[in-house]
Amino acid sequence: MVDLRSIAKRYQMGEHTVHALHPLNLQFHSGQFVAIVGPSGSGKSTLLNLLGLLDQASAGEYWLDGQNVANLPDREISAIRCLKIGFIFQSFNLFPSMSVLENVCVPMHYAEKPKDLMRERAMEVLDRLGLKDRIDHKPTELSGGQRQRVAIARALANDPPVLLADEPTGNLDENTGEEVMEIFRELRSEGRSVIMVTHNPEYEDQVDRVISIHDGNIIRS
Amino acid sequence: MVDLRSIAKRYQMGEHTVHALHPLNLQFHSGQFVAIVGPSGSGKSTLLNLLGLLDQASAGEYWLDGQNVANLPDREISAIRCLKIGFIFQSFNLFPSMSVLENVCVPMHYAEKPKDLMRERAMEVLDRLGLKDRIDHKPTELSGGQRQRVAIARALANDPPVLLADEPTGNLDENTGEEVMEIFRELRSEGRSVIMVTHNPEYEDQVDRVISIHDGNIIRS
Ligand SMILES: Nc1ncnc2c1ncn2[C@@H]1O[C@H](COP(=O)(O)OP(=O)(O)OP(=O)(O)O)[C@@H](O)[C@H]1O
Ligand SMILES: Nc1ncnc2c1ncn2[C@@H]1O[C@H](COP(=O)(O)OP(=O)(O)OP(=O)(O)O)[C@@H](O)[C@H]1O
Ligand SMILES: [Mg+2]
Ligand SMILES: [Mg+2]
Repeated sequence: MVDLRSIAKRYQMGEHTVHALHPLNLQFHSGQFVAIVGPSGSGKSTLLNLLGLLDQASAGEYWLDGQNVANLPDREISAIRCLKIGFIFQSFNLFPSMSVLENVCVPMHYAEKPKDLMRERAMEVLDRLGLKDRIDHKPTELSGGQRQRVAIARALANDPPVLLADEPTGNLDENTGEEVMEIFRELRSEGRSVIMVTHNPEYEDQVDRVISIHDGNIIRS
Repeated sequence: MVDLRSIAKRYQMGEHTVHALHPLNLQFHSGQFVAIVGPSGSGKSTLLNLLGLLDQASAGEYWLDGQNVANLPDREISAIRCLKIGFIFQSFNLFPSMSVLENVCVPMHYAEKPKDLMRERAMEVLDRLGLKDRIDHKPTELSGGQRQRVAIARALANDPPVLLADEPTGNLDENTGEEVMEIFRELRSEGRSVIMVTHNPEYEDQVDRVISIHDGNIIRS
């Protein structure tokens, strides 16, 4: 399904090069629950952003379902990103001028879902995440963990076949975090792919596969 | 040292009132390492912001070293906030156009520290937190956990007698998080106060006192 071939990511800082990811090979098959772990700064978010088509590699090739992503037209990349992939950002990236409900509806607008179904789906995921009393709040009127849960709800809204989650429980207490893991396990049992960056070592036993990153290199996959 | 008397915080949302904190009484003495725990949305950041003079209560009184904070002139509140309190925000709040080094120097500018001492102190805390190779990066050129560590370094820069930390390890792996806890324990052993909001139940055994919040009420202190 996903085949990264000699994928690398570098940043030029004047004279100095930061190797966020050294050339690596990695394959993913659908329907797996994968954890990506590693120290702070090791390249986890960089890898997830590349997988989610939010960033471009400095070198190497990204083959998705037998096609080289570099050869796809922008319009198609956009469609894959908005319809096939749900992305939960490490820093949430909510739209500050929109309410919680509007934020969750954004991907469904792109998918051109009918208005009533859109609202029903948004309420369903928000209720599941304990946020039904906060639907009219703006992001600045929420706690840190509530913002994280809105980011999660928004990523789930379109029922994507692939969910990419960057530290989705970092701001959540144990019980709320467990509820999120329960949602991820259900997606996995429906045959969807969940790829989750996490610092919580407890989650490593609950997934199908653990990919370990260190200083931009994969040390276990 | 700190005496909160019937302190409450409310938000009016049209017809509806959100009680972020119901009236509560709380006292803190110096030199303690205190953990504030509770579910997402329960009022922890709200309490910490009130303690750190970053926000004003809707009701009740905040007595600091025998003085009612409401009667202090703005200039003095500002001085207490910048010189006596180190604050680590849940969402970091770094200055986006400044480098890591410049961000850490900001509180020391306020304290009018000499330039060479300022740089030396900034390098010392950044090195301790594993960031000496990132001092010229802007916040957007850092990982999530690196930004969190810059926020920690900035709060430590002026050697404040009181450190208020809002989930300071939420984006850090276990080892890096442990290094941060080690710094906090050292502050505690120097007689400074550390008040830390945390979701990590492992830290509860490592502190002097645990304050537990639920739906805006203190249920254990
Ligand atoms: N500006 C605001 N307007 C309305 N409600 C608000 C506002 N700011 C916070 N709240 C509400 O106050 C409650 C407490 O928020 P607070 O940020 O203190 O929670 P918290 O315990 O820090 O949660 P978390 O663990 O998720 O960070 C939350 O339910 C939140 O929705
Ligand atoms: N725009 C950029 N310019 C320069 N270096 C960058 C840039 N973005 C990221 N980096 C560096 O790339 C490395 C990998 O970053 P990444 O965000 O992938 O780490 P991470 O594993 O997600 O860390 P964390 O667990 O702290 O979130 C880091 O050392 C970071 O400083
Ligand atoms: Mg990251
Ligand atoms: Mg909070």
